[in-house]
Amino acid sequence: MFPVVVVQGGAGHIPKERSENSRAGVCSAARAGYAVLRRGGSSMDAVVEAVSQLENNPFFNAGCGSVLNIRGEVEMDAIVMDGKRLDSGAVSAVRNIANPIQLARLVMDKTSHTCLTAEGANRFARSMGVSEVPPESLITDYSRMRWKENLAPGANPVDSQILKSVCVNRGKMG
Amino acid sequence: TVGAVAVDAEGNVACATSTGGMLNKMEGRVGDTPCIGSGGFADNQVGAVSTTGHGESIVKVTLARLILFHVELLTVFSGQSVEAASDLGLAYMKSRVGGLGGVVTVDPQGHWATRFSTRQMAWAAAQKDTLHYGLYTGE
Repeated sequence: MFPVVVVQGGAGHIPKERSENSRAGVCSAARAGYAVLRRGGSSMDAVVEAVSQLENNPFFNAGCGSVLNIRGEVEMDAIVMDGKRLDSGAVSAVRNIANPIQLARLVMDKTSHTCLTAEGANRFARSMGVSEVPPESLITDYSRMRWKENLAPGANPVDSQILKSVCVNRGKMG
Repeated sequence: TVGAVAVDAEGNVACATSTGGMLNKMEGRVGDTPCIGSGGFADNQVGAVSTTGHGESIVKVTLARLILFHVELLTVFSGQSVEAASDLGLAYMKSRVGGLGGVVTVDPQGHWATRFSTRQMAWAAAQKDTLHYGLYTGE
């Protein structure tokens, strides 16, 4: 048996001008995760390290660089699972957190629950000493540009009824 | 979406998946990522999977768990690979709900696969001090 780390940076269409950075980003993340294993770290330590790196890389849709919701805001989800005891932790719809994957691990390690959501997850983050970041720090020019492009002409972003006609076949990939 | 799976020196497997979700999604929309068995699953007896793609489709077929179900069956009955199991899961999602996506999969022995039904998926794998990576089908 040979230890291994395998990472993915998202499926779908990757514009040519972003392909090299995407390639470099996943390679760097895999190396970082593998370095953890070589130091004797656990598979859980390795995947959290690899995914944290990808969250910090603005070329990927997670953490900094996340796509925006209809209101132009970042809402992020994350999960970890440990195969040894089937332990799991997750967060959903969290804001202002640089590394949701680390918060998901805290849910697994520090609570008896499997998933915390929205403001509850953010409050848990504060109680764990996880510092919040300004919302703008997670938004890139590219994600804002795509958000604007995918708004229907004249659409009110707050009106969720419009959303169905806007998003049926555009930007379907998460 | 981004994600990772790993096997350590003790044969323990783990998965992690993180996402900003879907472009211009409704406020409060949650997809597959934080759902056990959909955005990821890990079990030392079978392997680990992290998924990406159309979240609503992935949830409907619980893609990560489905692939590990195939890993289990293929290993027991035919000795086939994590690659074949990943393809079976993705094909089922495409045929049943029309969803496309990608996965990274490992088994506890360190066999691994990166498979996708979309045009592209950025991926990389490190094992035995060697780095593998790709973006297009066949890479």
